[in-house]
Amino acid sequence: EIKCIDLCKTYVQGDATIKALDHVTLDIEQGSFICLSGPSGSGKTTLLNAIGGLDELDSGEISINDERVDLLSKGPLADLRLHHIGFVFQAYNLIEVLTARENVEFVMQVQGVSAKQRKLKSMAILKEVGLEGMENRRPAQLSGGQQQRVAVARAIVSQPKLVLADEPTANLDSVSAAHLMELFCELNQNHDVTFLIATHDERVMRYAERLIRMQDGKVISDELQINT
Amino acid sequence: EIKCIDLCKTYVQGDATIKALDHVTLDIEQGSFICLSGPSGSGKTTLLNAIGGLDELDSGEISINDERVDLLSKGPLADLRLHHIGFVFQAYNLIEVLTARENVEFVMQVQGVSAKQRKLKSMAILKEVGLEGMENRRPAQLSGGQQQRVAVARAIVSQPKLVLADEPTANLDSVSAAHLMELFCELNQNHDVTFLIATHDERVMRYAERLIRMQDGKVISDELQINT
Ligand SMILES: Nc1ncnc2c1ncn2[C@@H]1O[C@H](COP(=O)(O)OP(=O)(O)OP(=O)(O)O)[C@@H](O)[C@H]1O
Ligand SMILES: Nc1ncnc2c1ncn2[C@@H]1O[C@H](COP(=O)(O)OP(=O)(O)OP(=O)(O)O)[C@@H](O)[C@H]1O
Ligand SMILES: [Mg+2]
Ligand SMILES: [Mg+2]
Repeated sequence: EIKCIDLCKTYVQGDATIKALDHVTLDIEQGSFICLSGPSGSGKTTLLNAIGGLDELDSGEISINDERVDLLSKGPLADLRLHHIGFVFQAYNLIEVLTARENVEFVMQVQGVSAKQRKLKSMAILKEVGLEGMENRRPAQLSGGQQQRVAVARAIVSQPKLVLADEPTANLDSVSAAHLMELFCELNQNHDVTFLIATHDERVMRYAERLIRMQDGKVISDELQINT
Repeated sequence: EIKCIDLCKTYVQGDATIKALDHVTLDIEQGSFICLSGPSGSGKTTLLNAIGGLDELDSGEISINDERVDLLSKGPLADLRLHHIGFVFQAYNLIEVLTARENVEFVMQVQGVSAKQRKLKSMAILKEVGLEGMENRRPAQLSGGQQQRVAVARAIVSQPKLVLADEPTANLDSVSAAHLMELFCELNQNHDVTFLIATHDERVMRYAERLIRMQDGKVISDELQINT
């Protein structure tokens, strides 16, 4: 479903060369539930951004369902991201002037979903992530963990085929984090949504059927695991 | 050292009333090492902001060394924050156009520290938090966990008497988080710096000599614990 072949991305800073991605090759099947872990700075965000078409590579190929993502032009790429990929950003990237509900409905609006349907779905997902009653608040009126959950709700509300989540539980307590993982599992099991989750959180890693570890831009291990 | 007496802060949203702080009373001695935990939305950030003079209360008193913080006017309050309090923000609040080193030196510059001293201290603290070699990068050129560590470095570089840290390890892997906690402990043990750390991270809570739990704006437990 997702094929990454020999991905390389290097930054040049003064006279230093930083290999953010160093020959990364990966195969991900539809319906997988995968955690991506590794030290701060190991390349997790860079890999998610590359797969999500948000960042260009220096070399290598990325295919989603046999379509070369790295070769797509702006229009088709935006289309792919709009209809097939949900992205939870490490820094949330919420729109400050919109309410929580408007942030969640934003993508559906661009997709042409009716106002009635948008409202049903946004209210339902906000309730699922524990934000019932807060839909009319703007990000600045929400706690850090509440903002994070709005970012998650936005990414999954239209049930994309692929969810790329960058540290989605960083600011959540254990109960909220567990609820979120149950929600992800439900989408994965019942709707065949593929999850690739970058995380430092041990609680999250326990849900993964496969754990990919990175270090210094490389994949240093890639193992199946039995969920507890 | 820090006295909080019956702190109340309420937000009104439409016809809903949110008690962010609901009669919080606390005593914190100089040199304490305290963790503040609780569910997302329980009031941790609101409490830290109140103590740091960043947010006004509806009622209640806050004294730092017998000085009423909640009564200070803008000038003296800014002075207190500049010279005595280091704040690690949940969203880092780094200055995007400044480099990591410039962000760390910013406060010292306002304090009137010489350029030579600023450079010595900023380079040393950046090395301590594992960011050696990255001092000339701007926040956008750093990973999430690297940005978080710049925010920490900035807060502690001038060894303030009180450090208020809002989820300082949220985006860090276990090794980086442990290093940070060792650094905090060293400052606490050898320089008598008081730490009040809001966190969801079990790894962090293990270092606390006292654990304060919040829920719905209230302190629901406040216990000493033996560090492991
Ligand atoms: N401007 C605001 N208007 C309305 N409610 C607010 C506002 N700011 C904060 N709140 C609410 O106050 C409560 C406490 O927020 P606070 O940010 O202190 O929580 P927290 O414990 O830091 O949460 P987290 O762990 O998610 O960071 C939350 O329910 C939050 O939604
Ligand atoms: N614009 C840039 N210029 C230079 N180096 C960069 C730039 N952007 C990222 N990097 C570097 O690339 C490496 C990988 O970064 P990335 O954000 O992918 O790490 P990460 O695994 O997501 O880390 P974290 O867990 O802290 O979020 C890091 O060393 C980072 O400093
Ligand atoms: Mg990252
Ligand atoms: Mg908070």
